[in-house]
Amino acid sequence: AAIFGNVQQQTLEVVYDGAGGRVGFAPNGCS
Amino acid sequence: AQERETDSHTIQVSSLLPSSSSSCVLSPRASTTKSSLHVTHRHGTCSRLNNGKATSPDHVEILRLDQARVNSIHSKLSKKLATDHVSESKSTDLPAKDGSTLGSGNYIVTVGLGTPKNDLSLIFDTGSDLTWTQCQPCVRTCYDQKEPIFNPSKSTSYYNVSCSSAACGSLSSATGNAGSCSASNCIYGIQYGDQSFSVGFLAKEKFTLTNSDVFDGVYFGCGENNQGLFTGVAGLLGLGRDKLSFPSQTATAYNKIFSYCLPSSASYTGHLTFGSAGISRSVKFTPISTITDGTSFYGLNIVAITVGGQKLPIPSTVFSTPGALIDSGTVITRLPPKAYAALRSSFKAKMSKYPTTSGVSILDTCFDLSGFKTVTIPKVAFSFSGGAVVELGSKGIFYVFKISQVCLAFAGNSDDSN
Repeated sequence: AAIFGNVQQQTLEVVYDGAGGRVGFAPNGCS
Repeated sequence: AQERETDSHTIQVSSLLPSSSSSCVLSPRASTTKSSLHVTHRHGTCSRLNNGKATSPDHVEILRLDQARVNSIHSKLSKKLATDHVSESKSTDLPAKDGSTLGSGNYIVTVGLGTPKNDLSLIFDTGSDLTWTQCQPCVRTCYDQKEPIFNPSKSTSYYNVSCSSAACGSLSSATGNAGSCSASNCIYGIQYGDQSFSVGFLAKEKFTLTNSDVFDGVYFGCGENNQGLFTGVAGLLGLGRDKLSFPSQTATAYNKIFSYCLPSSASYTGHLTFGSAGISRSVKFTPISTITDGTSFYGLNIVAITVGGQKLPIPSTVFSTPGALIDSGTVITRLPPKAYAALRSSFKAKMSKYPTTSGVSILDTCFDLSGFKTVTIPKVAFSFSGGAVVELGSKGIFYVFKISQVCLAFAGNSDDSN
């Protein structure tokens, strides 16, 4: 499988919605 | 000129290196949200394991371990789960076999365990499920950790779990190994492709995230025999999708929702927030795909990759055949060989004004930026099913060994089918 790693995730807001069956992304998650 | 600005990042070359400052900038989100923890780089100035002294990890070793983790993820996806039983007494004789490999485990959070509370730094990992920490007594070996090793006999809220319990039966899916019995107590074992392992009692304990977010009776591994790549940290926080994972166990409070931001620098903290508090309105969602039956990974469907505003000519089957997943513990993004070749070719073409240099480890596209004050790099964006387009931050494109060796932080898988 392709793997989306943690260098690429830096500064993004990464949202795991296990109940909703979805993963989300937004920019500037650390600010 | 406007188009170039939209499709590229222009950054100070000096900002590619870690700050020499020993100060730590705290995440406002983690400081103000009640269910939020500070995320720190394990080796950074913000890490409580580091006493404010930033260390320089061996990058080649980090990438070697990253490849070991990726190999084990691929192996886990291609095999049925093991059903071997483990026992405490035989644990040091366990063969190294494919499982979830820790890799460099770069990001940690601190949680409180037990009564009275013991603050422990745990690697947080969306690629595995069982939370565990080292426990006293160490019946065989324990690695060095910064904080005192948890002593269950001094906690009034600690309970061993029976080997006839449903939780003990869940270990097969959570760890790849069935639980076993020792005087009616459930024994877990999790071993990793690089010979790291943790073996001990499956137990229940009070977990304190923050003063207002406290959970009694959380299942975790109390490891009395532990070895491997965990030096400094107290254990691991499993954030996968299995029912023994921390998000599943706290589902009544947080509905299996959590979010994080990984800081761009070792002198900043990010956040790991449970529940939906503070989630940005601009979040774009993509469905979790089932990458392989029986695994608890968070699967993604990559649809396209854009470099410098141009969509790469990659047939959709290149992504859909092997599938994809997101993992907080894998460092470098891995792509199918055809997709990586297209990304590398486009990126190099758009970086042609900068001199190239030799590759390192799994990274083969590197630039010498030592003669430049600023650098303009093409933006990279991933499109996922459901219409989510994710533009990577400028820090999400390079892995920096030194200014004279700045490498594209992507690698190809060895095979189009994995």
